[in-house]
Amino acid sequence: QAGIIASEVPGRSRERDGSESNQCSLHPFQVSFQQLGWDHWIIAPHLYTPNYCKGVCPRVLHYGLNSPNHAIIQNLVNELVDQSIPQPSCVPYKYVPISILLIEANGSILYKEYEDMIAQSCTCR
Amino acid sequence: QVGQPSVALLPEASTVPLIRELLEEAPGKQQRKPRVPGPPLRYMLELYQHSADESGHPRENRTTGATMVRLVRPLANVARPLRGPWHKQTLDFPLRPNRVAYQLVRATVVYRHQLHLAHSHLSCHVEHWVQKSPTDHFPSSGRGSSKPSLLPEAWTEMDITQHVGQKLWNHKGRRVLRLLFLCQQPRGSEVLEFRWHGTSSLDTAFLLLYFNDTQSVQKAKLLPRGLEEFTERDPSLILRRAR
Repeated sequence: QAGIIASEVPGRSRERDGSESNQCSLHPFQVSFQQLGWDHWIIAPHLYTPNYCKGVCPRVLHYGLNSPNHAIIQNLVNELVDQSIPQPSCVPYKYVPISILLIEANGSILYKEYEDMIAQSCTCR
Repeated sequence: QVGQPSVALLPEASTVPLIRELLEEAPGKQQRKPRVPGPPLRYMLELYQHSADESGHPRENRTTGATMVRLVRPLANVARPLRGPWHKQTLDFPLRPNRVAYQLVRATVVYRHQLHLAHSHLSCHVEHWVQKSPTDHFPSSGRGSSKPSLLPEAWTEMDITQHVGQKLWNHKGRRVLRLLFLCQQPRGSEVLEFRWHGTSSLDTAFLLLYFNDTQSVQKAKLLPRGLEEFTERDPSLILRRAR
């Protein structure tokens, strides 16, 4: 079966997975801390861009998706063995931190770097 | 619920680091944002602008040397007017017990070394408070007193890391760091009787505590340099090799 998969015409898998445009990818998204209900204690920044990952995970996962081998296997299981096992999910792969200036309940002022607050790339897992 | 402005934090969510911190650090929604006087807020805004861009991304060339900097203001009290050329103000800084996750890397006190009161201008410095009369001064013009670009002219930053150190730090419950803020009238000037009208301790000094998040310190150590560079450069290489 490996031969068939390897010679798979990308277009066919796209038929099943929809067009190129809805493949797993990073989408920019910006919120204000006011929308999150935190503006009464956050001084800076005013806007925050967490971004998000969205899209389907095609059967033959291209390299840019940093997917583990397991994701390819799970796709095959979903297609060839048991459809109740879901395809891999499109989730963040790399994150970057954000620096926040905030006021604490006792009036102290805090500069703090929070890890993993902004999605920088996506993967199928 | 959509449109619900405040974050309804689920009880079990407190295991997630950020949510746990929100529960601890964020003043309650009903609580007004505490009023913070000029110099401390200005100082921290400057520090923030030097350390992060307008989107909040930490700058590569930031110089704080810490992932968290807390500005602690002294408990409000007003100096006791004294006779003679000296004026003394006791500054009590409340210290929270240190969370295991953070390591104190530096502590400094930032204070006005010049004060203009009534018709005179005083020169001031800070000492750590001892039971008996203050004898050993912090070197008021020695080690650690620096004038980083963040500070307006009349302010000085004094390193007191040793003084704060572990002895004050790992006790449970609230601790108070007590310092003395001493001002002297210029020599030879007519000794004026001052009343420190409203010069509360909130305007004369504040504490800066620099921490590193031990997890990120650990993470940096976990990956030997080579592997870290390797994964950074091209993660798919690892995958290909595994294949």
